[in-house]
Amino acid sequence: SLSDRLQGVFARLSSRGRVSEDDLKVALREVRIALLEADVSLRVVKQFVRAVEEKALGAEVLQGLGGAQQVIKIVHDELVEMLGGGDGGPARLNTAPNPPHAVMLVGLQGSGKTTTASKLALMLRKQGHRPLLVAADPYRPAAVTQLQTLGRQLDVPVYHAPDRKPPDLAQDAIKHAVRDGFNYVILDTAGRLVIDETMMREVAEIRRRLDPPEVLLVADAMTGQDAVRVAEQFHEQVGISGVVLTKMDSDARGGAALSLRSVAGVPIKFVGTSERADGLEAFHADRIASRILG
Amino acid sequence: LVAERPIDDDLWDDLEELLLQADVGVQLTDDVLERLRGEHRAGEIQSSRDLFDALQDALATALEQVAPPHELIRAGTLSAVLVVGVNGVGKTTSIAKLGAFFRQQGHSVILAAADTFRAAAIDQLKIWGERARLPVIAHQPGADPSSVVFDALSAARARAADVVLIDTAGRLHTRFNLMEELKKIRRVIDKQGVGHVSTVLVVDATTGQNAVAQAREFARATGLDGLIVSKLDGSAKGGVVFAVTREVGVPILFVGTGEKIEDISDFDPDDFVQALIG
Ligand SMILES: Nc1nc2c(ncn2[C@@H]2O[C@H](COP(=O)(O)OP(=O)(O)OP(=O)(O)O)[C@@H](O)[C@H]2O)c(=O)[nH]1
Ligand SMILES: Nc1nc2c(ncn2[C@@H]2O[C@H](COP(=O)(O)OP(=O)(O)OP(=O)(O)O)[C@@H](O)[C@H]2O)c(=O)[nH]1
Ligand SMILES: [Mg+2]
Ligand SMILES: [Mg+2]
Repeated sequence: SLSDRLQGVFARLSSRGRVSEDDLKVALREVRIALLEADVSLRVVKQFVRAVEEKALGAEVLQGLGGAQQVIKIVHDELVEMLGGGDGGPARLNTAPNPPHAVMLVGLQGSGKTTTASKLALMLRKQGHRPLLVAADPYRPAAVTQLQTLGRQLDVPVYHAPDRKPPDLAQDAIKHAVRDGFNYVILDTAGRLVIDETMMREVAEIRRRLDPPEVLLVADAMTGQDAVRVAEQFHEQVGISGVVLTKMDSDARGGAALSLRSVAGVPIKFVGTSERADGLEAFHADRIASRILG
Repeated sequence: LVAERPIDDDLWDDLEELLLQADVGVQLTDDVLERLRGEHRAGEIQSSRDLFDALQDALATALEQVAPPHELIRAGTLSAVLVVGVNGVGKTTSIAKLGAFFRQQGHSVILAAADTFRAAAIDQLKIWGERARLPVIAHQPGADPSSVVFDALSAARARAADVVLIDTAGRLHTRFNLMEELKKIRRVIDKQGVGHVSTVLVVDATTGQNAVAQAREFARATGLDGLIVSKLDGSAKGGVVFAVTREVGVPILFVGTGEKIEDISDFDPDDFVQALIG
């Protein structure tokens, strides 16, 4: 673990008293390696290490095991802060001035959007709301059936319309929600590549027409270096208000969490922790920080 | 990077960045660069052009050498391909693509819808079957996946089909009971006296270092004969496959390059490396 490696580094330092800047650089190299191995994107690792270096120099880190522990604490605290800080508490979905409150889900292929849509629907239903699921993926074979099946299992209605382009379908769904008294609309969209201009324009258009209070980037916890590009492009081309990190029940270190949070600058609101509809939890920065540091 | 430039610290740094950002990983990046620095010191690399060629060579060789070639189909017998992997990586879509590919080559292919768990998984494969004009053997959702496999193999014999592609539910390699279920499926196939059986792991090109753990655990459960790297049409480079092939010693057989049925190609190490260091 990083803590073992830092203790090893500090044990080998030969000077007395306060750790020198050069010694600190040796320690920081271990931090860099640990974060890269945890899948934090390189440019985010560099920013992070610079921030830690500043804090460590300011803290007048000492020799020996005490020094190693000081650096670990600085790293951990900085990581928690960069992940959004605090204990998180119950994650809240943004709301519009008036219902229905739209929650739009976007992301790469296979990241867990459809499953997450059903999880959000269950959560809202349990909170006493009336959510409407919207099947706005007309491309993937049986995508609509998938959401309908999930909706039926949860007793949540699913809006769909064959042969309606997703931006039109989304607007129809809002009208339907207003008419039938749904106060939340959860919009499941097709998986897409950030380098697919047509598909990125599609979600940008849906966003433009609906102006949803919540646009969630649904991303896989096992995502590697590409996380920075995903966060950047979805944020620039669509505009996102939050992130859901799925498949956190895997043993992926989850460094993508730091990349996504730091590049998009929006909170990670939820994590997916199983394939089931109740597998959605609030994001806790301190837990993810410990996991990333291994 | 390709333009002629001096071989200095900046160039080594840029190369390190390139490899790390491609998900090659810390250890392998260090190994590759250390070897190239050695070749440079020994005078075997003179220009940045040489350096790039040497890098291309080192990476392509790493993929070719670690794993012996493997054919999914053996002539004159029934070949079964068990497709496995974690959730959402592209197993079902890759099976549709492979099925169409083998059918084009003149094989008689049957698809087995052995993901009886996920919502609309069977529907999804059935639609692909219709599009590719391939028969799909399926039971109802919640059925025992092993019984679907058993049926598909019997059907293959009855219809003299020579290839059975088996779709399985996505599963995290950390889930003991799901990995046990997979072992049971493999035992059912083995008991059927199928002439040629392969297990193929699908790895998503956007995956980071966790792909190594995935490969290790799936290999431990059922053995692996090959890999498919999906979603290489995206911005992710899939560099983790170097660590994966080093870990489990199996060849990459195909790459997925899109969501259409024709978006699959034979794996070519030179093309893959060129796109990575591109
Ligand atoms: N273990 C686990 N599996 C998950 C989680 N979230 C989703 N999945 C699984 O991941 C796979 C993909 O989920 P989908 O909801 O179909 O993903 P998607 O983003 O809608 O996929 P596309 O629509 O094709 O882009 C399915 O097998 C899900 O059951 C999670 O938090 N944990
Ligand atoms: N761009 C791109 N998308 C792909 C590729 N392969 C699969 N996909 C997409 O990835 C998503 C998931 O594909 P599936 O075939 O359902 O993945 P899976 O592994 O069977 O998923 P589960 O059964 O839920 O575990 C779908 O939206 C596919 O269209 C590929 O090579 N490129
Ligand atoms: Mg979906
Ligand atoms: Mg599938």
